[in-house]
Amino acid sequence: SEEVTIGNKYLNVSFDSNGFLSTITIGGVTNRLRQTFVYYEGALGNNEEMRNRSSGAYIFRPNGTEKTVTETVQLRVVKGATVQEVHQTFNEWISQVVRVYADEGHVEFEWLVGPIPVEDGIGKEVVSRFYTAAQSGGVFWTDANGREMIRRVRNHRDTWNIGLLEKISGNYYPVTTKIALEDENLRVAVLNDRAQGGSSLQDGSLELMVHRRLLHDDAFGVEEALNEKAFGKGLVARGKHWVVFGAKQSASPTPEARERFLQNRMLLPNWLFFSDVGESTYEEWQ
Amino acid sequence: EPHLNVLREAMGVMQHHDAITGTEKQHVANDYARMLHRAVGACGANTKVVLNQIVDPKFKRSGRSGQPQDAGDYHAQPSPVYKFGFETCHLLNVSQCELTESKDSFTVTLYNPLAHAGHEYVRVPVPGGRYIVQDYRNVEVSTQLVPIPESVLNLNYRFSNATAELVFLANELPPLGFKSYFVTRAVDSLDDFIHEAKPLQPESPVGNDSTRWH
Repeated sequence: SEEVTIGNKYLNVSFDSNGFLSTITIGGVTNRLRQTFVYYEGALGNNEEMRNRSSGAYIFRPNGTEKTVTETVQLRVVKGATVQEVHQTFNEWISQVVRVYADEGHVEFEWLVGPIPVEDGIGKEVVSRFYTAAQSGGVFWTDANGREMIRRVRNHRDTWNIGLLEKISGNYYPVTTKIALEDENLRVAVLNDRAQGGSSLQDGSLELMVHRRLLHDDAFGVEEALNEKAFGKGLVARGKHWVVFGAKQSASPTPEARERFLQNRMLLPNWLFFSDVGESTYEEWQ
Repeated sequence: EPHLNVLREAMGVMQHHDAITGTEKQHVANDYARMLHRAVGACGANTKVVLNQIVDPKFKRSGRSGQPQDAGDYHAQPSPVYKFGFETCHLLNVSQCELTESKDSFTVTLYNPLAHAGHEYVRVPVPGGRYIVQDYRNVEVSTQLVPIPESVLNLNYRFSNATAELVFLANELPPLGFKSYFVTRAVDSLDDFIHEAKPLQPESPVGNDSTRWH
Protein backbone atom coordinates (compact mmCIF):
# COMPACT_ATOMS: atom_id res chain seq x y z
CA SER A 1 0.00 0.00 0.00
CA GLU A 2 3.03 2.28 0.32
CA GLU A 3 5.03 3.81 -2.54
CA VAL A 4 8.01 1.72 -3.66
CA THR A 5 11.25 3.09 -5.09
CA ILE A 6 14.16 1.29 -6.77
CA GLY A 7 17.21 2.77 -8.41
CA ASN A 8 20.93 3.37 -8.50
CA LYS A 9 23.36 6.29 -8.36
CA TYR A 10 21.99 7.75 -11.60
CA LEU A 11 18.21 7.35 -11.32
CA ASN A 12 15.29 6.20 -9.19
CA VAL A 13 11.90 4.99 -10.33
CA SER A 14 8.86 4.97 -8.05
CA PHE A 15 5.67 2.95 -8.07
CA ASP A 16 2.42 4.39 -6.72
CA SER A 17 0.22 2.74 -4.12
CA ASN A 18 -1.68 0.88 -6.88
CA GLY A 19 1.57 -0.71 -8.06
CA PHE A 20 1.97 1.27 -11.31
CA LEU A 21 5.27 2.88 -12.28
CA SER A 22 4.64 6.58 -11.70
CA THR A 23 7.80 8.74 -11.64
CA ILE A 24 11.47 8.80 -12.50
CA THR A 25 14.00 10.91 -10.62
CA ILE A 26 17.29 11.84 -12.27
CA GLY A 27 19.77 14.24 -10.72
CA GLY A 28 17.24 15.14 -8.04
CA VAL A 29 14.60 16.15 -10.63
CA THR A 30 11.41 14.08 -10.57
CA ASN A 31 9.38 13.64 -13.76
CA ARG A 32 6.20 11.78 -14.55
CA LEU A 33 6.83 8.37 -16.11
CA ARG A 34 3.87 6.04 -15.95
CA GLN A 35 3.71 2.64 -17.65
CA THR A 36 0.82 0.23 -18.04
CA PHE A 37 -0.59 -2.37 -20.40
CA VAL A 38 -3.79 -1.87 -22.35
CA TYR A 39 -5.34 -3.88 -25.16
CA TYR A 40 -7.39 -3.22 -28.28
CA GLU A 41 -10.20 -5.57 -29.25
CA GLY A 42 -9.68 -6.79 -32.81
CA ALA A 43 -12.30 -5.56 -35.31
CA LEU A 44 -14.48 -8.33 -36.72
CA GLY A 45 -15.93 -7.79 -40.19
CA ASN A 46 -17.14 -9.79 -43.17
CA ASN A 47 -14.19 -8.41 -45.17
CA GLU A 48 -16.48 -7.65 -48.08
CA GLU A 49 -15.58 -3.96 -48.34
CA MET A 50 -12.72 -1.96 -46.96
CA ARG A 51 -14.75 -0.72 -43.98
CA ASN A 52 -15.61 -4.29 -42.99
CA ARG A 53 -12.08 -5.59 -42.71
CA SER A 54 -11.19 -7.79 -39.71
CA SER A 55 -8.03 -7.29 -37.71
CA GLY A 56 -5.63 -10.07 -38.68
CA ALA A 57 -2.15 -11.06 -39.80
CA TYR A 58 -1.96 -8.32 -42.42
CA ILE A 59 -4.09 -5.69 -40.67
CA PHE A 60 -4.14 -4.02 -37.27
CA ARG A 61 -7.70 -2.75 -36.91
CA PRO A 62 -8.95 -2.15 -33.39
CA ASN A 63 -12.62 -2.15 -32.60
CA GLY A 64 -12.86 1.03 -30.52
CA THR A 65 -10.30 2.48 -28.14
CA GLU A 66 -8.11 0.67 -25.64
CA LYS A 67 -9.31 -1.40 -22.70
CA THR A 68 -7.49 -1.34 -19.37
CA VAL A 69 -6.28 -4.62 -17.89
CA THR A 70 -6.39 -3.80 -14.16
CA GLU A 71 -6.75 -1.02 -11.59
CA THR A 72 -4.13 -2.44 -9.22
CA VAL A 73 -0.86 -4.27 -9.77
CA GLN A 74 0.68 -6.76 -7.32
CA LEU A 75 4.32 -6.05 -6.55
CA ARG A 76 7.26 -8.00 -5.23
CA VAL A 77 10.38 -5.95 -4.58
CA VAL A 78 13.92 -7.36 -4.80
CA LYS A 79 16.80 -5.11 -3.78
CA GLY A 80 20.49 -5.91 -3.90
CA ALA A 81 23.86 -4.39 -4.69
CA THR A 82 23.91 -5.54 -8.31
CA VAL A 83 20.30 -5.07 -9.38
CA GLN A 84 17.02 -3.77 -7.96
CA GLU A 85 13.80 -5.16 -9.38
CA VAL A 86 10.04 -4.84 -9.03
CA HIS A 87 8.08 -7.90 -10.15
CA GLN A 88 4.65 -6.69 -11.29
CA THR A 89 1.61 -8.94 -11.77
CA PHE A 90 -1.11 -7.13 -13.75
CA ASN A 91 -3.38 -10.18 -14.14
CA GLU A 92 -3.23 -13.89 -14.97
CA TRP A 93 -1.73 -13.28 -18.42
CA ILE A 94 0.29 -10.06 -18.08
CA SER A 95 3.31 -9.61 -15.80
CA GLN A 96 6.54 -7.66 -15.98
CA VAL A 97 9.86 -7.10 -14.24
CA VAL A 98 11.07 -3.51 -13.98
CA ARG A 99 14.77 -3.48 -13.15
CA VAL A 100 17.58 -1.04 -12.62
CA TYR A 101 21.11 -2.41 -12.68
CA ALA A 102 23.68 -0.81 -10.38
CA ASP A 103 25.73 0.82 -13.10
CA GLU A 104 23.24 1.49 -15.92
CA GLY A 105 21.57 4.75 -16.91
CA HIS A 106 18.38 3.16 -18.30
CA VAL A 107 15.40 1.22 -16.99
CA GLU A 108 14.76 -2.33 -18.25
CA PHE A 109 11.21 -3.67 -18.64
CA GLU A 110 10.92 -7.44 -19.16
CA TRP A 111 7.29 -8.12 -20.09
CA LEU A 112 5.56 -11.53 -20.22
CA VAL A 113 2.19 -11.69 -22.02
CA GLY A 114 -0.07 -14.68 -22.69
CA PRO A 115 -1.94 -16.88 -23.11
CA ILE A 116 -4.26 -14.06 -24.24
CA PRO A 117 -7.79 -15.18 -23.19
CA VAL A 118 -10.32 -15.41 -26.03
CA GLU A 119 -13.13 -17.28 -24.26
CA ASP A 120 -15.26 -14.18 -24.97
CA GLY A 121 -14.75 -14.74 -28.70
CA ILE A 122 -12.85 -11.45 -29.04
CA GLY A 123 -9.32 -11.13 -30.40
CA LYS A 124 -7.01 -8.88 -28.39
CA GLU A 125 -3.93 -6.81 -29.25
CA VAL A 126 -1.78 -5.99 -26.23
CA VAL A 127 0.17 -2.76 -25.95
CA SER A 128 2.71 -1.44 -23.45
CA ARG A 129 2.10 2.28 -23.02
CA PHE A 130 4.36 4.93 -21.43
CA TYR A 131 3.08 8.33 -20.32
CA THR A 132 5.23 11.41 -19.62
CA ALA A 133 4.59 15.13 -19.15
CA ALA A 134 6.47 16.02 -22.36
CA GLN A 135 4.58 18.50 -24.55
CA SER A 136 5.44 16.65 -27.74
CA GLY A 137 2.92 18.46 -29.97
CA GLY A 138 1.83 15.33 -31.83
CA VAL A 139 5.40 14.68 -33.01
CA PHE A 140 7.28 11.44 -32.39
CA TRP A 141 10.14 9.53 -34.01
CA THR A 142 10.45 5.93 -35.14
CA ASP A 143 13.54 4.25 -36.55
CA ALA A 144 14.10 2.77 -40.00
CA ASN A 145 15.75 -0.61 -39.48
CA GLY A 146 17.79 0.65 -36.58
CA ARG A 147 19.30 3.56 -38.47
CA GLU A 148 17.67 6.87 -39.43
CA MET A 149 14.94 8.23 -37.13
CA ILE A 150 11.86 9.29 -39.11
CA ARG A 151 9.74 12.19 -37.88
CA ARG A 152 6.10 11.24 -37.48
CA VAL A 153 3.16 13.62 -36.85
CA ARG A 154 -0.13 12.34 -35.47
CA ASN A 155 -3.03 12.42 -38.00
CA HIS A 156 -0.71 13.85 -40.68
CA ARG A 157 1.08 12.80 -43.86
CA ASP A 158 3.87 14.89 -45.38
CA THR A 159 2.77 14.57 -48.98
CA TRP A 160 -1.00 14.73 -48.94
CA ASN A 161 -3.90 16.00 -46.86
CA ILE A 162 -5.10 12.96 -45.04
CA GLY A 163 -8.59 12.21 -43.73
CA LEU A 164 -7.83 9.36 -41.31
CA LEU A 165 -10.65 6.82 -41.07
CA GLU A 166 -8.70 4.66 -38.63
CA LYS A 167 -7.65 7.07 -35.87
CA ILE A 168 -5.54 4.48 -34.04
CA SER A 169 -3.98 2.16 -36.60
CA GLY A 170 -3.67 5.07 -39.05
CA ASN A 171 -1.13 6.49 -36.57
CA TYR A 172 0.76 3.23 -36.06
CA TYR A 173 4.21 2.85 -37.61
CA PRO A 174 6.80 0.05 -37.77
CA VAL A 175 9.28 0.30 -34.90
CA THR A 176 12.30 -1.94 -35.45
CA THR A 177 14.51 -0.70 -32.63
CA LYS A 178 13.36 2.62 -31.15
CA ILE A 179 10.47 5.06 -30.71
CA ALA A 180 11.04 8.48 -29.09
CA LEU A 181 9.46 11.83 -28.34
CA GLU A 182 10.70 15.07 -26.83
CA ASP A 183 9.93 18.68 -26.02
CA GLU A 184 12.34 21.49 -25.25
CA ASN A 185 13.03 20.04 -21.80
CA LEU A 186 12.60 16.28 -21.92
CA ARG A 187 13.35 13.37 -24.19
CA VAL A 188 12.15 9.80 -23.70
CA ALA A 189 13.05 6.85 -25.91
CA VAL A 190 11.82 3.27 -25.72
CA LEU A 191 14.12 0.70 -27.32
CA ASN A 192 12.60 -2.66 -28.29
CA ASP A 193 14.21 -6.05 -28.79
CA ARG A 194 12.17 -6.99 -31.89
CA ALA A 195 10.10 -5.22 -34.57
CA GLN A 196 6.76 -4.00 -33.15
CA GLY A 197 3.99 -1.59 -34.14
CA GLY A 198 4.13 1.68 -32.25
CA SER A 199 2.68 5.15 -31.96
CA SER A 200 2.14 8.24 -29.85
CA LEU A 201 -1.63 8.71 -29.65
CA GLN A 202 -1.51 11.56 -27.17
CA ASP A 203 1.15 14.12 -26.32
CA GLY A 204 3.84 12.70 -24.06
CA SER A 205 2.80 9.07 -24.52
CA LEU A 206 4.44 6.24 -26.46
CA GLU A 207 3.12 2.74 -27.06
CA LEU A 208 4.42 -0.50 -28.55
CA MET A 209 2.32 -3.55 -29.42
CA VAL A 210 3.87 -6.58 -27.68
CA HIS A 211 1.50 -9.43 -28.53
CA ARG A 212 -1.75 -10.11 -30.40
CA ARG A 213 -4.21 -12.96 -30.76
CA LEU A 214 -6.97 -12.74 -33.34
CA LEU A 215 -9.80 -15.06 -34.26
CA HIS A 216 -10.66 -14.12 -37.84
CA ASP A 217 -8.80 -14.10 -41.10
CA ASP A 218 -8.47 -10.63 -42.64
CA ALA A 219 -9.05 -11.78 -46.24
CA PHE A 220 -5.64 -10.88 -47.61
CA GLY A 221 -4.76 -14.39 -48.64
CA VAL A 222 -3.45 -16.36 -45.69
CA GLU A 223 -7.00 -17.59 -44.92
CA GLU A 224 -6.11 -18.24 -41.31
CA ALA A 225 -6.64 -16.24 -38.13
CA LEU A 226 -3.49 -15.00 -36.37
CA ASN A 227 -4.02 -17.29 -33.41
CA GLU A 228 -0.70 -18.90 -32.57
CA LYS A 229 -0.69 -21.64 -29.95
CA ALA A 230 1.90 -23.58 -27.96
CA PHE A 231 1.09 -26.80 -26.14
CA GLY A 232 -2.58 -26.27 -26.98
CA LYS A 233 -2.79 -22.86 -25.31
CA GLY A 234 -2.38 -19.38 -26.70
CA LEU A 235 1.27 -18.48 -27.27
CA VAL A 236 3.10 -16.76 -24.41
CA ALA A 237 5.51 -14.03 -25.52
CA ARG A 238 8.34 -12.57 -23.47
CA GLY A 239 10.54 -9.63 -24.39
CA LYS A 240 12.24 -6.47 -23.25
CA HIS A 241 11.94 -2.73 -23.58
CA TRP A 242 14.62 -0.32 -22.44
CA VAL A 243 13.70 3.24 -21.49
CA VAL A 244 16.21 6.08 -21.78
CA PHE A 245 14.84 9.21 -20.13
CA GLY A 246 16.62 12.52 -19.72
CA ALA A 247 16.79 16.26 -19.97
CA LYS A 248 16.85 17.32 -23.61
CA GLN A 249 19.76 19.68 -22.98
CA SER A 250 21.96 17.08 -21.32
CA ALA A 251 25.65 17.64 -21.84
CA SER A 252 27.55 15.05 -23.84
CA PRO A 253 26.76 12.36 -24.33
CA THR A 254 23.43 13.67 -25.60
CA PRO A 255 20.38 11.49 -24.89
CA GLU A 256 20.37 10.40 -28.55
CA ALA A 257 24.01 9.30 -28.28
CA ARG A 258 23.25 7.31 -25.14
CA GLU A 259 20.37 5.67 -26.97
CA ARG A 260 22.60 4.73 -29.90
CA PHE A 261 25.21 3.08 -27.69
CA LEU A 262 22.54 1.19 -25.76
CA GLN A 263 20.91 0.14 -29.04
CA ASN A 264 24.18 -1.35 -30.24
CA ARG A 265 24.68 -3.25 -27.01
CA MET A 266 21.15 -4.63 -26.91
CA LEU A 267 20.77 -5.52 -30.60
CA LEU A 268 24.30 -6.84 -31.14
CA PRO A 269 24.49 -8.48 -27.73
CA ASN A 270 27.33 -10.53 -26.29
CA TRP A 271 27.07 -14.21 -27.09
CA LEU A 272 26.89 -16.33 -23.96
CA PHE A 273 28.48 -19.79 -23.83
CA PHE A 274 28.52 -22.23 -20.93
CA SER A 275 31.05 -24.98 -20.29
CA ASP A 276 30.99 -27.75 -17.76
CA VAL A 277 34.39 -27.80 -16.03
CA GLY A 278 33.89 -31.23 -14.49
CA GLU A 279 36.25 -31.78 -11.57
CA SER A 280 38.70 -29.02 -12.58
CA THR A 281 39.53 -26.58 -9.84
CA TYR A 282 39.67 -22.87 -10.53
CA GLU A 283 43.49 -22.99 -10.57
CA GLU A 284 43.53 -25.79 -13.15
CA TRP A 285 41.01 -23.90 -15.25
CA GLN A 286 42.97 -20.66 -14.90
CA GLU B 1 31.04 -25.18 -44.55
CA PRO B 2 28.06 -27.56 -44.70
CA HIS B 3 26.83 -26.13 -41.39
CA LEU B 4 27.07 -22.57 -42.65
CA ASN B 5 25.23 -23.61 -45.82
CA VAL B 6 22.32 -24.86 -43.74
CA LEU B 7 22.05 -21.38 -42.23
CA ARG B 8 22.55 -19.71 -45.63
CA GLU B 9 19.72 -21.80 -47.08
CA ALA B 10 17.43 -21.03 -44.13
CA MET B 11 18.15 -17.31 -44.42
CA GLY B 12 17.53 -17.60 -48.16
CA VAL B 13 14.06 -18.98 -47.51
CA MET B 14 13.44 -16.33 -44.84
CA GLN B 15 13.84 -13.49 -47.33
CA HIS B 16 10.15 -14.01 -48.11
CA HIS B 17 8.02 -11.24 -46.62
CA ASP B 18 5.89 -13.89 -44.88
CA ALA B 19 8.85 -15.02 -42.80
CA ILE B 20 9.58 -11.45 -41.76
CA THR B 21 6.05 -10.31 -40.98
CA GLY B 22 4.33 -13.51 -39.86
CA THR B 23 1.69 -13.50 -42.64
CA GLU B 24 2.21 -17.18 -43.42
CA LYS B 25 0.01 -20.04 -42.28
CA GLN B 26 0.77 -21.40 -38.83
CA HIS B 27 2.31 -24.66 -40.00
CA VAL B 28 4.59 -22.68 -42.32
CA ALA B 29 5.59 -20.41 -39.42
CA ASN B 30 6.36 -23.51 -37.36
CA ASP B 31 8.46 -24.89 -40.21
CA TYR B 32 10.39 -21.61 -40.51
CA ALA B 33 11.12 -21.80 -36.77
CA ARG B 34 12.24 -25.41 -37.14
CA MET B 35 14.56 -24.55 -40.06
CA LEU B 36 16.11 -21.62 -38.21
CA HIS B 37 16.61 -23.57 -34.99
CA ARG B 38 18.28 -26.44 -36.84
CA ALA B 39 20.50 -24.05 -38.82
CA VAL B 40 21.57 -21.99 -35.80
CA GLY B 41 22.24 -25.21 -33.90
CA ALA B 42 24.31 -26.58 -36.77
CA CYS B 43 26.45 -23.45 -36.66
CA GLY B 44 27.00 -24.06 -32.98
CA ALA B 45 29.67 -26.48 -34.13
CA ASN B 46 31.42 -23.66 -35.98
CA THR B 47 31.38 -21.31 -33.02
CA LYS B 48 32.73 -24.07 -30.79
CA VAL B 49 35.69 -24.71 -33.08
CA VAL B 50 36.43 -21.01 -33.48
CA LEU B 51 36.15 -20.27 -29.77
CA ASN B 52 38.39 -23.23 -28.93
CA GLN B 53 40.93 -21.89 -31.39
CA ILE B 54 40.74 -18.39 -29.93
CA VAL B 55 41.04 -19.77 -26.41
CA ASP B 56 43.89 -22.09 -27.26
CA PRO B 57 45.61 -21.34 -30.58
CA LYS B 58 47.38 -24.71 -30.32
CA PHE B 59 43.95 -26.39 -30.28
CA LYS B 60 43.47 -28.67 -33.22
CA ARG B 61 40.08 -30.24 -33.51
CA SER B 62 40.38 -34.00 -33.13
CA GLY B 63 37.77 -36.55 -34.12
CA ARG B 64 36.45 -36.77 -37.65
CA SER B 65 38.20 -33.80 -39.16
CA GLY B 66 36.94 -32.44 -42.41
CA GLN B 67 34.04 -34.87 -42.68
CA PRO B 68 30.98 -32.76 -43.42
CA GLN B 69 28.72 -33.74 -40.56
CA ASP B 70 25.14 -33.86 -41.70
CA ALA B 71 23.86 -30.84 -39.82
CA GLY B 72 20.64 -32.71 -39.30
CA ASP B 73 22.28 -34.88 -36.70
CA TYR B 74 24.63 -32.29 -35.26
CA HIS B 75 23.03 -33.11 -31.93
CA ALA B 76 23.46 -36.80 -32.45
CA GLN B 77 27.17 -36.83 -33.30
CA PRO B 78 29.40 -37.16 -30.22
CA SER B 79 31.03 -33.77 -30.54
CA PRO B 80 34.75 -34.12 -31.29
CA VAL B 81 37.08 -33.61 -28.37
CA TYR B 82 36.87 -29.92 -27.57
CA LYS B 83 38.93 -28.37 -24.85
CA PHE B 84 35.80 -26.41 -23.84
CA GLY B 85 32.23 -27.24 -24.68
CA PHE B 86 30.95 -23.67 -25.12
CA GLU B 87 27.33 -24.78 -25.00
CA THR B 88 24.52 -22.36 -25.84
CA CYS B 89 21.34 -22.13 -23.78
CA HIS B 90 18.51 -21.06 -26.07
CA LEU B 91 15.95 -20.70 -23.27
CA LEU B 92 17.68 -18.11 -21.14
CA ASN B 93 14.77 -15.81 -21.93
CA VAL B 94 12.58 -18.01 -19.74
CA SER B 95 15.39 -18.59 -17.21
CA GLN B 96 16.16 -22.16 -18.23
CA CYS B 97 19.60 -23.71 -18.78
CA GLU B 98 20.17 -27.36 -18.02
CA LEU B 99 23.95 -26.98 -17.66
CA THR B 100 23.95 -24.17 -15.10
CA GLU B 101 21.09 -25.74 -13.16
CA SER B 102 22.78 -29.11 -12.78
CA LYS B 103 26.52 -28.38 -12.44
CA ASP B 104 28.23 -27.11 -9.29
CA SER B 105 31.07 -25.64 -11.36
CA PHE B 106 30.89 -24.19 -14.81
CA THR B 107 32.27 -21.32 -16.86
CA VAL B 108 30.38 -18.52 -18.53
CA THR B 109 32.07 -17.10 -21.61
CA LEU B 110 30.91 -13.89 -23.25
CA TYR B 111 31.93 -13.07 -26.82
CA ASN B 112 31.65 -9.35 -27.58
CA PRO B 113 30.76 -8.79 -31.28
CA LEU B 114 31.17 -5.02 -31.09
CA ALA B 115 34.24 -3.08 -32.12
CA HIS B 116 34.51 -1.45 -28.71
CA ALA B 117 34.80 -2.77 -25.18
CA GLY B 118 31.52 -3.76 -23.58
CA HIS B 119 29.90 -4.93 -20.40
CA GLU B 120 26.80 -6.91 -19.48
CA TYR B 121 24.88 -7.90 -16.39
CA VAL B 122 24.84 -11.68 -16.81
CA ARG B 123 21.81 -13.62 -15.56
CA VAL B 124 22.30 -17.37 -15.04
CA PRO B 125 19.41 -19.64 -14.01
CA VAL B 126 20.37 -21.67 -10.89
CA PRO B 127 18.52 -23.83 -8.35
CA GLY B 128 19.50 -21.52 -5.46
CA GLY B 129 22.37 -21.66 -2.97
CA ARG B 130 25.46 -19.47 -2.89
CA TYR B 131 27.88 -19.01 -5.79
CA ILE B 132 31.40 -17.69 -6.22
CA VAL B 133 32.25 -16.04 -9.54
CA GLN B 134 35.89 -15.44 -10.46
CA ASP B 135 37.38 -13.96 -13.58
CA TYR B 136 40.61 -15.19 -15.21
CA ARG B 137 42.71 -13.00 -12.88
CA ASN B 138 41.24 -14.72 -9.85
CA VAL B 139 39.26 -11.58 -9.05
CA GLU B 140 36.03 -12.49 -7.29
CA VAL B 141 33.05 -10.71 -8.84
CA SER B 142 30.17 -9.60 -6.63
CA THR B 143 26.97 -11.48 -7.32
CA GLN B 144 23.32 -11.35 -6.38
CA LEU B 145 20.71 -14.09 -6.41
CA VAL B 146 17.37 -12.81 -7.72
CA PRO B 147 14.15 -14.86 -7.54
CA ILE B 148 12.56 -15.81 -10.85
CA PRO B 149 9.08 -14.20 -11.07
CA GLU B 150 6.13 -16.48 -10.27
CA SER B 151 4.66 -15.90 -13.73
CA VAL B 152 7.83 -17.38 -15.28
CA LEU B 153 8.00 -20.27 -12.81
CA ASN B 154 4.41 -21.11 -13.73
CA LEU B 155 4.95 -21.17 -17.52
CA ASN B 156 3.36 -24.44 -18.56
CA TYR B 157 6.17 -25.36 -20.94
CA ARG B 158 9.16 -24.37 -18.82
CA PHE B 159 10.94 -27.49 -17.59
CA SER B 160 13.54 -26.22 -15.16
CA ASN B 161 14.77 -26.56 -11.58
CA ALA B 162 15.95 -23.01 -11.50
CA THR B 163 14.15 -20.83 -8.96
CA ALA B 164 16.58 -17.93 -9.07
CA GLU B 165 19.01 -16.16 -11.36
CA LEU B 166 22.62 -15.52 -10.43
CA VAL B 167 23.35 -11.94 -11.53
CA PHE B 168 26.84 -10.47 -11.91
CA LEU B 169 28.52 -7.74 -13.91
CA ALA B 170 30.82 -8.90 -16.70
CA ASN B 171 32.84 -5.84 -17.63
CA GLU B 172 35.87 -4.97 -19.75
CA LEU B 173 34.71 -7.33 -22.49
CA PRO B 174 37.33 -6.83 -25.22
CA PRO B 175 36.20 -5.69 -28.68
CA LEU B 176 35.58 -8.70 -30.94
CA GLY B 177 36.91 -10.74 -28.06
CA PHE B 178 35.80 -12.91 -25.21
CA LYS B 179 36.06 -13.14 -21.45
CA SER B 180 35.29 -16.12 -19.23
CA TYR B 181 34.14 -16.43 -15.66
CA PHE B 182 34.48 -19.47 -13.40
CA VAL B 183 31.33 -20.10 -11.36
CA THR B 184 31.37 -22.40 -8.33
CA ARG B 185 28.50 -23.34 -6.11
CA ALA B 186 29.76 -22.75 -2.56
CA VAL B 187 29.02 -25.10 0.28
CA ASP B 188 29.81 -22.68 3.11
CA SER B 189 29.52 -24.56 6.31
CA LEU B 190 28.42 -27.77 7.91
CA ASP B 191 24.78 -26.74 8.10
CA ASP B 192 25.01 -25.68 4.47
CA PHE B 193 26.51 -29.09 3.80
CA ILE B 194 23.66 -30.77 5.67
CA HIS B 195 21.25 -28.53 3.77
CA GLU B 196 23.01 -29.57 0.59
CA ALA B 197 22.61 -33.22 1.50
CA LYS B 198 18.85 -32.89 1.80
CA PRO B 199 16.86 -32.16 -1.34
CA LEU B 200 16.26 -28.42 -1.33
CA GLN B 201 13.05 -27.82 0.62
CA PRO B 202 10.96 -25.00 -0.81
CA GLU B 203 11.56 -22.25 1.72
CA SER B 204 8.52 -21.69 3.92
CA PRO B 205 7.28 -18.20 3.05
CA VAL B 206 8.28 -15.83 5.82
CA GLY B 207 5.69 -13.10 6.09
CA ASN B 208 4.14 -12.06 2.84
CA ASP B 209 6.01 -12.27 -0.41
CA SER B 210 7.39 -8.76 -0.56
CA THR B 211 8.99 -8.82 2.93
CA ARG B 212 10.52 -12.23 2.18
CA TRP B 213 12.53 -10.90 -0.75
CA HIS B 214 13.32 -7.43 0.56
